[in-house]
Amino acid sequence: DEFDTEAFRDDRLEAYFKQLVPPGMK
Amino acid sequence: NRMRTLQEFVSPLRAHRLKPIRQKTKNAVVSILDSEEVCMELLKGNGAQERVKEVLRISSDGSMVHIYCPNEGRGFPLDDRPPSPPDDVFIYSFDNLPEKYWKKYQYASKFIHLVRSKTPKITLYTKYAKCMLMENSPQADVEVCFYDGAKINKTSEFLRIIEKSGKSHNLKGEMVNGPSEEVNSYVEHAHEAHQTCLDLESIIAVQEERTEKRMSFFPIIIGRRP
Repeated sequence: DEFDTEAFRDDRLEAYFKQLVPPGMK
Repeated sequence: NRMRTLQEFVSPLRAHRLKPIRQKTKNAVVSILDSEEVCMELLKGNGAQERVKEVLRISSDGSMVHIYCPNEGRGFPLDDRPPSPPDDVFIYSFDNLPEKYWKKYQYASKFIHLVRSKTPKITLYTKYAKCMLMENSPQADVEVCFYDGAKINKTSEFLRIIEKSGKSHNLKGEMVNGPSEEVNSYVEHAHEAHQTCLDLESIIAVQEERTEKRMSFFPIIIGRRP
């Protein structure tokens, strides 16, 4: 597949998702 | 021989309120720009020879697509941002985008849908948990993190429970009868918190409509951890 979605599952993207969660008040 | 339309495969993507990210894949770089536009840089060549040969910039509401070939088709070395547009840019709407670009649009849309499923729109702190309603509406994902360590993820397809012990269960649809009474009480609270978030979302959206300057109240955090 010319456009695979495997690259959507890497550590860098996971780190990005983590910082989307509202800061503080964890 | 009915003419197919892109609408049959994908609806216009929506990148409002999404945070910038630049993600490299095998043949492309998909990014969300500061302007909330979605950009795809199509790559040719390998390693240091990788060049951006074509750029698609999709408006944040998915309705317009600007396409250009940097450096008159010779491409540009891959950089940390998309090559800026040259004079000749092809401008298409979602409805008249040539079929040869449909797959690229669908790929960008898949990426945006994934980011929206991880981007909280409403964060509600209840007595027992932090509940996050994500941006990927309709049927947006929900993540409920209980203060005692348990966690529930709800999507349109399944409901996953991770108990304090780390043991996980998958329930299909709206079933409440999980494996034990204790788990059921978590599931019930998650459903209640989810419904409260949906109610708040519609109330706040109505208020957004009423403000003159179309202020955006989202993402919003309601309450705080006890």
